Amino acid sequence: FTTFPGMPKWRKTHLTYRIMNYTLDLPRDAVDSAIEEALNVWKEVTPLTFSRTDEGEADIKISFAVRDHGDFNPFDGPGNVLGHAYPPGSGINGDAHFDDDELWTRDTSGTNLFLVAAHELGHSLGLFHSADPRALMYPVYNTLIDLARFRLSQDDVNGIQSLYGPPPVSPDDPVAPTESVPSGPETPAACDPTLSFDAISTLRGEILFFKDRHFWRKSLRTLEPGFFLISSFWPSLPSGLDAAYEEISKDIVFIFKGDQFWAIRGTEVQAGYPKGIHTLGFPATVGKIDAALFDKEKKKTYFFVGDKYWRFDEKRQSMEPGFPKEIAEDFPGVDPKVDAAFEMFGFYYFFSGSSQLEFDPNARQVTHALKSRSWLNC
Amino acid sequence: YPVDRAAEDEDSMELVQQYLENYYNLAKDTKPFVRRRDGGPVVEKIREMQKFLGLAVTGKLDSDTLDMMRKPRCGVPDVGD
Repeated sequence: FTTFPGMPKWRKTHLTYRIMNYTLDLPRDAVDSAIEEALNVWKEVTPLTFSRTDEGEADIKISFAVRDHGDFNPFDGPGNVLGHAYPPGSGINGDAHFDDDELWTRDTSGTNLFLVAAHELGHSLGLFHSADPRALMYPVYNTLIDLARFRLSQDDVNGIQSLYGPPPVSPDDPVAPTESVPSGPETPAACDPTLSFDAISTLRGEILFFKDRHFWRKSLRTLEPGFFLISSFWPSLPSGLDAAYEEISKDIVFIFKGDQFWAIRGTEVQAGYPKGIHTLGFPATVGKIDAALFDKEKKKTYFFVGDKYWRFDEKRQSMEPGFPKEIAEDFPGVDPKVDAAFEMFGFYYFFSGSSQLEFDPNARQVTHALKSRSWLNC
Repeated sequence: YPVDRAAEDEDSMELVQQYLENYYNLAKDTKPFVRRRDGGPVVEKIREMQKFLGLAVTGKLDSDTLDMMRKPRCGVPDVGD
């Protein structure tokens, strides 16, 4: 890795960003999501935090432009230069510009906005280019990348931490026990081709894959997932879960088993739980749920039960009218029964047995078919 | 055919000059690159680029190097100020 000459870096750890305008290639919420995910990539491995502002000055101003756009660094039309960004500092420094003559997409059918944004924001934080072809900060765009397996290379992590150091361990962060659980006859094997999951949830940018009494904890910054007993983090939780999801704006993970559910923040199970699932608005005929996922743009949670699904409005805290609906009706290609599900990069990931489907909720179509174990670096 | 060849050569020369000026700090007033020449500032910069991007360091405009220069990339330089 390299840093800019003179090693400019932010002298504070909380930065503001503002999206000045939008490309017409994507819905606004997809741009918002891509930028937020791109900042999360760096937030995960540093003490940096980011908050968005929609008016006035911001440390990092993000804009789309074509050809000459007032910074003596004109873009060049489709292809070649995709974007550029300026090192930390005031005014134009810290800003990131994207060439709107590219076709910006959520997947890799065009130029993937998340990937280019994560790279350009690396510059906004003080990283220059890397000579490591595996690094996000390598200057040439990798058209072959598998987004589902994206993670920072060690070179990227070394680079950004040379400027800002590692993330602090916050008191309520789940501190991993000293060692992962040794694998043994009764523990599930990550690379078993028939591997299926009980439940999956994100947690502060990581992904938790629950199976029987254990779970894998996958971070975007590390190749290998950690493997732990559920009871080593949450002694009061049951094993063999049915479903789980993270209500990101509340920093809470909801865990479901049978007709009960728990709320956890970090390692703390919240008081007043478990509660009955019927308090959420399920009819008495529903004895348990199969899977749940939270869409952070819509602020709605999808509950999957057999071949049907419900949608819960997290803002109103109530089940939406007109449900249940057939899964096949709104998620064409996703077969019931769903074992587990989660949302990341604006895609929904559905797991059934050893198979996994990546679903684009805007295009309303399956975009990838994978093995359930694909996130565990098999 | 010879005319196309010359035109193609002309394109690659321009491409490499532009690329090295944009990303490898080649001075803007450097004399245009001549393919046969084995030394000089442009050849040195080609070597520097090939090394940074993980290509065989030949100092020559081989097809791998030309392919790499045509790939989409970030507009921030790879070296220099």
